Amino acid sequence: TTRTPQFLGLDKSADMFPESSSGNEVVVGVLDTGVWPESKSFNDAGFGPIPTTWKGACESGTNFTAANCNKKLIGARFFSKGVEAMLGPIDETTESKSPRDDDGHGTHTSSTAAGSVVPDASLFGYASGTARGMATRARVAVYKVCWKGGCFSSDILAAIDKAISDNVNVLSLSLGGGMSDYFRDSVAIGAFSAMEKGILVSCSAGNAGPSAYSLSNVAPWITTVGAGTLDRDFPASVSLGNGLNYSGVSLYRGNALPESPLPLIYAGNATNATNGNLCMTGTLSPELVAGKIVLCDRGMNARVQKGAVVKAAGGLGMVLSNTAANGEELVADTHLLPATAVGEREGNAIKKYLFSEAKPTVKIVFQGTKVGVEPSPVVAAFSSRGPNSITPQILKPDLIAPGVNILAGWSKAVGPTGLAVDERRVDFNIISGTSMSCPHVSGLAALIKSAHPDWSPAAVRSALMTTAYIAYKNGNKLQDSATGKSSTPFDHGSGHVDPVAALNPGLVYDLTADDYLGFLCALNYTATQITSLARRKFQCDAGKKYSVSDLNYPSFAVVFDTMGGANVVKHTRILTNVGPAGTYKASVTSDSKNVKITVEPEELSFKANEKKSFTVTFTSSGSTPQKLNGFGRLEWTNGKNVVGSPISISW
Amino acid sequence: SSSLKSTYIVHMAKSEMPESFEHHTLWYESSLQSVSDSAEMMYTYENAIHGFSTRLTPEEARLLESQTGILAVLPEVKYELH
Repeated sequence: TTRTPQFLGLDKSADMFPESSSGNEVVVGVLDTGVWPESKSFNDAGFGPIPTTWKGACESGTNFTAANCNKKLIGARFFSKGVEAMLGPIDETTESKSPRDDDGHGTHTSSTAAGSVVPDASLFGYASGTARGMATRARVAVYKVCWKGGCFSSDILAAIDKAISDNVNVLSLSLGGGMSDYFRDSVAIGAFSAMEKGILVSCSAGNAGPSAYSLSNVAPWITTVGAGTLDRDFPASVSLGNGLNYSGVSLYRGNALPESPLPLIYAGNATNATNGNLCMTGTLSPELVAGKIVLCDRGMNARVQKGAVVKAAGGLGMVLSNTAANGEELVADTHLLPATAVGEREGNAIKKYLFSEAKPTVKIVFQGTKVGVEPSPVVAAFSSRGPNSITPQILKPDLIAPGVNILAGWSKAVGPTGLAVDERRVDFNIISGTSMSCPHVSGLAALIKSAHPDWSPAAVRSALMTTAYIAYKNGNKLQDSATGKSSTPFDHGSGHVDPVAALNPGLVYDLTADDYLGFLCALNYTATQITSLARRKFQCDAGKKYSVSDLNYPSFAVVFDTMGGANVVKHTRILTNVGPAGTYKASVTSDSKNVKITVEPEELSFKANEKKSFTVTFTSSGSTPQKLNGFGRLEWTNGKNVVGSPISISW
Repeated sequence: SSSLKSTYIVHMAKSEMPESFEHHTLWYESSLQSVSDSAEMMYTYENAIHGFSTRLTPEEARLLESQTGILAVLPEVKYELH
């Protein structure tokens, strides 16, 4: 990526991360659509011998041999038995039955996590700069589990199975499969085993936002990553015949439009189809759109597909308008024709002009790349939101990371739009999704792991979470693109990742596999269900009182019973000092007047490596408030380190 | 009929493997063969879970799930890129 290293402060702190030079080799495993090994992001210049602990392999298949791997890309496997059993044999004329990436997504995610440094990267000149992954010195192992027909659980589980025995250190999964209980979800099941082996598993939260309860990958042993924006934009404004201008975004590069304004038509008025306003394939009338710029509404089909539909009908350009579902969030695309995307408000204003003017005209002005956009980050509207639908007492997502308009490596088997008609080929592409934010955290986790090789996955996650920020430099709270207002812990979790701070978190909330098994006991899982996850006989202790709220998680999700009466919920936690000896003091803030929050003790003094416990008591006044969610924050500080935890309170 | 077969992930309780089996894969195969003459193991899982994936009819899956040593028989789920 060309902007996130600066945005995250990695450019100023390269010498703080020891990475491979200290011998603490870290391998990031990525389960995705495979890899384009010729990408410069997998250049192995300067890499030493492959770690002796590495047990992985580079598997051969269509257009892929062991020679495609090197000292950077040290593993490449593919898993297709599941997809082939379901959909029939893979057609090797259209899809590589090998680790080769025919889609681009896997090359993008793996290069984001751990791509090498590539000078002079850009997409058609947009977002130009030096591209690099988050952990440039980490090794990459790809596990192809996603095919044209989808990603199937039997293949995903087989890939996790192999990744564990290969000895990866971090697993990155930018995929999800709805909301099922942990013992039915193959990603959660596989992630549990990986976690037991010391592997940090980072997963995307999903793109089903801004609806509540829209998260996937919510198991507490998974690091769940939502998406935020960068301080970069690609403005392409709309200039109407009446002199009014509206801002939009675009990554179009190609033949320019004429200097003079062009006629503008609404797709809904250029079709006989009921959903013609959406510019679905074959719905636009060529006689009506030829030589014009077409205004299409977002929804149903892919955004770039709409551009292709307009082009095929003879349109010269497109203005793509958001609807209420997307609000004002703009996602830039590499359209096949001159096109720009505008927000719902701008789209409505353009439509108002269009419907009131006999001969409406428009110009699209492409302005290239703009950096320093504020405020940033803003929580992406598409980023999935809490509460956690499986276990409301565990706050998810865990944190957010850059996931909007991210430049990273791409496959040469497909154009940047992914459309079959797109014959352009690029080294880098710019795309958006929690798929993009997840590998950022995977790579940053690899950096933390290289600096602290003895830390557990939970300790690494805790460091990333407790040092995440929730306010801009001017003190204002992070915003939510979906509302334009302040975001909440249900949107951003612990906040936006700050890897430099995560390197020295001061204290961590650590967890072991047995802690998670106790959590499953608290959920009243049956012995069979627990054995399924644990792969060993585990009996909940009948004499022990298990509590979900006692899982040593770095955040607090309090759920009050609405059935009346005063209500008290206690959360007990254990902090481990990973810094020098010192004294930390607790402070709590909350926007919920109905709940009293106390911390006992309020002060903790630590020796080096010492563990200390504390209890947070949440006391509801008894009446259920009109607003059913409240939010707050607990911070422990020694004057230097701030160990922050978000609090959500629900009735 | 094979057209009705779907993929299932079978979770085995390895600790309950009868001593008569020398290797767990033999036990897996034996368990599978007890409900289906034709089903084959697609993957054998060693680290992520103890078990295997295979193609079964719903009736075969139900029968397998009721056997001793079988923890769960979960249907294949399709995941999507984010």
